[in-house]
Amino acid sequence: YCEQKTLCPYFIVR
Amino acid sequence: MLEAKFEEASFFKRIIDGFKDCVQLVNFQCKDDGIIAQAVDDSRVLLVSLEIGSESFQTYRCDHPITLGIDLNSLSKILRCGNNTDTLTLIADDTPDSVLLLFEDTKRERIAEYSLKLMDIDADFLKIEELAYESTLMMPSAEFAKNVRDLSQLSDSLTFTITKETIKFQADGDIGSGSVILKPYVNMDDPDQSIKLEMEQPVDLTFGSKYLLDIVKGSALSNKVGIRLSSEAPALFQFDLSSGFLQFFLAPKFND
Repeated sequence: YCEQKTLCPYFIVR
Repeated sequence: MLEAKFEEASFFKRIIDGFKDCVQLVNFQCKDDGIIAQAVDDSRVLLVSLEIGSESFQTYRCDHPITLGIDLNSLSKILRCGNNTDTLTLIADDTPDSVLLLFEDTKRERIAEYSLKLMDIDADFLKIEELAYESTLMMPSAEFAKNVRDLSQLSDSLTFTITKETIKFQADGDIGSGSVILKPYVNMDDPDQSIKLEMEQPVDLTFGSKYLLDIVKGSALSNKVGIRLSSEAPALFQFDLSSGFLQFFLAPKFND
């Protein structure tokens, strides 16, 4: 199992 | 006033079908040089970025920047009403509350006209900087789609491993495991079938199968897909249009 990252660290996503 | 005419309605339909399953509410920004759109999926894992250059249209005119807030489910319903070989013209005034879709069968002088209500969509438009990637690969989009669909049956995660001369897609799941290994390859007769690899640094990244399954729906737009990978940035999957592109930025999973 690996946890899914979000785009937030890379793009400013609301 | 926006008046944007596609030579074939099927072209716009393929673009919308390419990303309508991962995002629903999208602002289409119409400017003098074409139409751009961006949307992030609800889980904030996948970003879609579309650019349709004015040269992709038979005729294109946009005097003022206009934003069309569109529910893609609704748009798809209307797009299904047109015939693939009809021309399709999008028409909107400068402060529109709806967009007109005009399907014309020039041979039969058949005209179908639909009006789609627009929505106020509160979404940021991101300035996507050119990112540095460690490996770039270009391959036939149909082959990439098949690999993703095949391996996704085995696991909800797919691992992409790029080394100097090798591209490896791998799935490891409860029922078993699978991998596809590709090498760069030049097809002189059909260059679109070639596989190109530029590796600055080896890459080993894991992505969610469900997002990849959405991304490969863009394969209907182009024979080739460009894939750019980095451990420091979201992966970029790009399908080129004759003028413009459909891009997907996908955040990886934590590699454990």
